Amino acid sequence: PDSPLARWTKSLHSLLGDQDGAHLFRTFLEREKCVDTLDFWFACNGFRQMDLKDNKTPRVAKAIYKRYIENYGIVSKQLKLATKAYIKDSIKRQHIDSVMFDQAQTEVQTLMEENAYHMFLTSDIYLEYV
Amino acid sequence: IDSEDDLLQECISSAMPKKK
Repeated sequence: PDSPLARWTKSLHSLLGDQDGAHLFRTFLEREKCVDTLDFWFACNGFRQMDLKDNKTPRVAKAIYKRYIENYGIVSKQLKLATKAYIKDSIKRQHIDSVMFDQAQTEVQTLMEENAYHMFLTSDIYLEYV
Repeated sequence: IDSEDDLLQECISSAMPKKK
């Protein structure tokens, strides 16, 4: 009952907390051309753990913004306008905060839970692995 | 000095699950 596979089906969180699960889900998303959503999700987690006193932190915030939000890619399309405006403004004013991407991450995660995660659990990639 | 891409990659990797 506590096998990795049993955990993967429990929640998106438990899938992403497992190395093999996250890897397989990433392979699936690459094929579906939406791997950026997962990379963004992990980037948000990584960013939250960064030290605000580290001079790398504002540069990482800017890199996340440029790579996923400013470019009208899939992550940008999934986010609410207000969420994007808030992040843009935070970066412009250099108001760097550990939780500045939290709302954006939640929006992407909700869509991932509703769509990609369920598609993954019925995909041939998953079924072959099982 | 690290490029923005390297910093981003490092940030993503730091959050990925590690082998148990």
